[in-house]
Amino acid sequence: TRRVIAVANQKGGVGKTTTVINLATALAAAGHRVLVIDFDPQGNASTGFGIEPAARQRSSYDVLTGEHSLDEASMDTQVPNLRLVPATRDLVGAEVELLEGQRRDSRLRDALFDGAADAEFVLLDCPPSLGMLTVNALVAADEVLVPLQCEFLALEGLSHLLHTVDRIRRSRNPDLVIRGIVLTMFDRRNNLSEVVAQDVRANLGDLVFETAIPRNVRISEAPSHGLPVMLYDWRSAGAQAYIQLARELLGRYNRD
Amino acid sequence: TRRVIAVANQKGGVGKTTTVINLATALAAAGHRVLVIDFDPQGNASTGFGIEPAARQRSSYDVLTGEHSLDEASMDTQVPNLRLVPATRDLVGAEVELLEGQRRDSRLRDALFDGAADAEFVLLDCPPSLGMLTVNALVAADEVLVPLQCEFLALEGLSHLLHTVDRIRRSRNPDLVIRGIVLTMFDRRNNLSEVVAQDVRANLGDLVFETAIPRNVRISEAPSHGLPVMLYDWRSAGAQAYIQLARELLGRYNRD
Ligand SMILES: Nc1ncnc2c1ncn2[C@@H]1O[C@H](COP(=O)(O)OP(=O)(O)OP(=O)(O)O)[C@@H](O)[C@H]1O
Ligand SMILES: Nc1ncnc2c1ncn2[C@@H]1O[C@H](COP(=O)(O)OP(=O)(O)OP(=O)(O)O)[C@@H](O)[C@H]1O
Ligand SMILES: [Mg+2]
Ligand SMILES: [Mg+2]
Repeated sequence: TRRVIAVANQKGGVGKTTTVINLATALAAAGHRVLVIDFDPQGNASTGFGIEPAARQRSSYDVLTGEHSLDEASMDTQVPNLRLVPATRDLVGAEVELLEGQRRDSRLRDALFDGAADAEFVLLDCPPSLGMLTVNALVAADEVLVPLQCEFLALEGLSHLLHTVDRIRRSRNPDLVIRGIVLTMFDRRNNLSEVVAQDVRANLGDLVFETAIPRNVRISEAPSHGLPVMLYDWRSAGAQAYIQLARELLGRYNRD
Repeated sequence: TRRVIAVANQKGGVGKTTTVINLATALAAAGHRVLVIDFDPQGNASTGFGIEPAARQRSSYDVLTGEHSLDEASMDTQVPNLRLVPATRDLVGAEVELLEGQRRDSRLRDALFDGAADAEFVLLDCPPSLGMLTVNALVAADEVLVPLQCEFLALEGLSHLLHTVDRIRRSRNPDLVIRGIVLTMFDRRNNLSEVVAQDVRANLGDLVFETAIPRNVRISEAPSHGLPVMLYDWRSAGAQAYIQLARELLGRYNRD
């Protein structure tokens, strides 16, 4: 079976890209074949895997416009078992261009229909908005993973995101489920993190993964070396937390 | 004179909203009449001033559609000298709706033509994208302030943002200047902050404000009380840094 997971949250800077890069790497290290699709015009997931802008000959933009198939646009990374469809700035234009075309919100779903057939996991890194790119990802996905920064302002948008997922499930993608909410940048030194974490767990219970990702400077250093944190410093608290998260995610599949 | 300042950066979570709320409050405390326009569908700036969603009867969306003038949509806040045009979720639709209309990227500029005449500063909080809302803000603005988080991934998008500002200056808004780059969430304990700060100062020199905003938990606690950090805890390092930034900004006007 193949699972397509959209990693989404319209709030900016909550750890979407970091979660895609490091969860994908942990799943690949456990022997699963993984494809990451960078769907953010910033191209941060592509950078995090060490792919320079000049090396992104084919990209997720080409897949959306139909110029290349998913398999043509995907490339190897330094991580065994892990392939990537990189993002370029052109993607900024896609928000506008997609609006005028046919089947505008199912372009990615159509591409996944006959592409990435041998991947066991496909992870989609979404931009910080609920525009056309994120809608395409939610229509294409089987499940949604929501990184939630342990900050007050990050809580504000959560209900809006969950309503949007509901709306897409009812209108465009009946099988779409929320796989879970991942608490990120959890800082034991600061009371606010604990307050937010308790609040979210009280309201959403089992939907929240037990594994919380700690704030850990090795995580934010890794992208400057073009490496996932597991390859940069696998002993770090950050790397270990993402390994733990991958284990918990796989456990949820066995449970259901 | 009136100065319209767009606070923009397509990278998410870098401190745009925090900078708008607290710089606006510091300028108001210094006796200047300030208007904040919340241009982000998340409505975080409105929340940061304690305006509940139910109290946002008129909003920046109504101004864009022409249903209300800027002056009709603006409201008082708890901060003397500071008024706000709040944001609601409707704004998400504006990205799409604006595309189909006339004068789609100068709706805000048109509204500012005969609105907010008595404000000395108008601060625009932009969403984390370079879509229609941010373009509208850059077309309407006299100057741009760029919050830059001291993180590697945040550096990546800076040149793209500066090119976008250039493009808007050449095609739509010849007087648009970059007022400066503000380093945010600077953490003395972590080497990465220092490396990023030195790199940016070496490349952009005077464009970077001397005042760096430290990572300070009181800043992230303040929005949960609906207060700018100056009103929540004016002795905190965060509040003092924004007071200092306001002073430095005013100094730049005297200098030029
Ligand atoms: N657990 C963590 N500890 C420390 N730093 C982190 C952690 N997770 C993410 N970061 C850093 O925080 C910043 C924001 O994370 P990231 O870019 O992954 O968020 P995002 O949600 O993808 O942002 P955007 O909304 O711009 O796409 C990055 O500089 C990243 O390196
Ligand atoms: N100097 C600081 N110290 C500590 N926390 C901060 C600081 N500046 C901002 N924050 C917190 O970091 C988070 C991101 O900041 P903020 O929401 O202002 O960024 P933004 O760029 O407006 O995000 P978005 O891209 O989603 O609009 C918020 O939870 C905020 O409270
Ligand atoms: Mg990202
Ligand atoms: Mg904001």
